[in-house]
Parts: sequence; C-alpha cells; structure tokens
Amino acid sequence: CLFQVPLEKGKTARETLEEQGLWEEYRLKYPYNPMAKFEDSFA
Amino acid sequence: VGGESMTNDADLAYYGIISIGTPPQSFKVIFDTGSSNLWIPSIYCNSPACNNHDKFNPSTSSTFRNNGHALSIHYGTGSMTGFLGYDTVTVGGLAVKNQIIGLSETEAPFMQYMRADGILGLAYPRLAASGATPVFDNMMSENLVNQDMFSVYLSSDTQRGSVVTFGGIDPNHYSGSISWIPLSRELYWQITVDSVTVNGEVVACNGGCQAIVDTGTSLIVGPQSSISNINSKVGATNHNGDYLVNCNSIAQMPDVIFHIHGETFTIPGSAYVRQSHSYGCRTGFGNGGDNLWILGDVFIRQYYAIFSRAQNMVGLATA
Repeated sequence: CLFQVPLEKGKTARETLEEQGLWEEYRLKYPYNPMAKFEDSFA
Repeated sequence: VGGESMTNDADLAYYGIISIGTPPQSFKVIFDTGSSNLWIPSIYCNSPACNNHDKFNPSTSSTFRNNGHALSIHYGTGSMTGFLGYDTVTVGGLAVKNQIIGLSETEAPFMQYMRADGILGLAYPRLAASGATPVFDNMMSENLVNQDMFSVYLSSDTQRGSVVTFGGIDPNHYSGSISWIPLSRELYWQITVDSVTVNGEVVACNGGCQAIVDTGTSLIVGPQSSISNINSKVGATNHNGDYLVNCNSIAQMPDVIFHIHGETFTIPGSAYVRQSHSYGCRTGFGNGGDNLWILGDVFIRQYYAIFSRAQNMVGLATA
C-alpha cells in the first residue's frame, strides 16, 4: 500500500514580502544562492 | 560530511504536514529531495524566524530522547543551529519510530517569511549533517514501505492536489511510460543531462552536464551563461535577477527541451513562465553556479518524479 502526504501549495515568502513592500530590501539583504545547498565536492 | 547547506529560496511553495512526539505535535515541512536532515523549530529558539512558526516542545513528548549532539545547518546567508533528539515522526499515517530530528535554537532571519516550519530531507544519508538518519531510510529499515521508493506529484494550477507518495508509484499522477534514469551519484538525486535545446539548437549543457532533481528548489537553475542564453532565446530580459517576459506572448514562446538518457523532456512556455500580480511574468530559469544544474519545481510540475532507492534511479513520467 502507498502512504501519501498531501502538499499544500501555499503563499511563498516572496509573495508575502511583496505584499508588505519588503521584497526589494529582502532580496538585497539575503541574496538567493540556489547552489548554497549543494557542496561542490559532493555534486 | 560537514555541516549541510540549505537554501533561502523565497519561491518555495509546497509543504506538507507531519507530526512529531507523543502526544503528536504538528508541523508544516518542505519535503526536500535536495537535503537529508529533518529539522523543526524548538521552544528553545527565540529568533524572529522561530517566533512565527510552530515550535516543538520535547518536554511534553513521552517518546522523546535527547541525542545530546549539536547540529548546525548553513544557508547561503545564515545558518540554523540546534541539537539532535529522537522521537516518533508520523508521515502520511506512517509512524517512524526513533527518528533523529534537528531541533533549532537559532534560525536565519529570512526563515521568518517561509510558510513551512521546517525541512524534511529525502536525499541520501551520507549527506546528512551530524550523521543523522533521514526519514525515508528509517521507513525502509523499519520495513514500513512496500517498495524502497517515493514519488512526488506537484500540481500547477490549484492550491491542492500535490502529493508525496511513500512506498511506490501512484498511477493517478502520470500518463505514458516512465523513463528510468540511473543516478550519476548516490548522494543527491543526481543525473546526467545530455543537452538542452530550443528550436532544435543546442543552447546549453553541450556535451552533457550534471543535474540534481530537487523538490527543495523552486526553479530550473543552471550556470549563468547557459541560463542567460536560454532566457534570451525565449525572449526574456533580465531585471534584478528575474527574467521578465510579456504575459501576452506565452503561447508563442518556444519549448525548452532537456535531453536526458536518450529521451526528451519538454518544458513549454506555459510551464516555465510564472505570473504574479506584482511583477507580471517571469521565466522559471534562474542563475546558479558554474556547472551544476538543478531541476526544481518548474521541472517536477511537468514530470512526475520517482525516487528509487531500490534501484538508485530517478523515474520521470509526464505528470
């Protein structure tokens, strides 16, 4: 049998920040680095 | 393996509910095939990021055991520190006993805007910070699942409908045949892409490249020059790192095709363009590092992804 977890597609952090007019400040303060998760030596 | 890194992806949207402890305490977590730790905020954390999320209270759980070891998970722009403990984690009705859990004591400020409380990593155990055992490894070792595989279906149009399936494949989530792709590395869910084409022309990954299938990254990410090339081919212009397009021309935008293991995986304009009331339309191709690709949610919404630890393969089928 299969065990399933429904996923909610919720509001993203970016959408929340844009609504609050904070996205530009956040984007500069916490520049997104998608590779931060992946150690070069492992990938 | 040292401290594990994590992303500050502000576009992550999908999360599910798990419960931890006895009696159960519920948490929203991102099911992340790009990392291997399970962690959630604890009551000992007073960072702003913890104060607007649910916090785990070990003292009210009769099945909690302290592991005593410290845990630190590093992000691109911050880190999470805490400690490890064991408890029963219930995922999709499955009670996973003696699951090691990271309990945060400090978190990076950007976490406060994430809807999810924490992360449930589904990559290989060698990747886990502090040598923690990932949840799915415990599901397998406790013989809780029929098949040593899990799969992810991400729906694009509704709030609901997305599902993580543990123990097998859900035939309702795909059509056509499944393409099985051997892993090039058993650490991340890492595969080899042969090339990327637009209108029959190779625009990136010429001669092959490495890609990680990652539910914990929202975009399709690649080397800057490749991503710039793809975005210019589809008519996007860079604006502060976002690649903007005209919302009225989506139907005319060319397919971007990923050639993997001798098969073609097409991403049409309707799949790689995301619309929002605040910035209009932007493509889902984002700049990454120098050579690695990440096939994130933009890709997985098109292709039902099956992660097989039994065969060390990724299965892809039209979602």
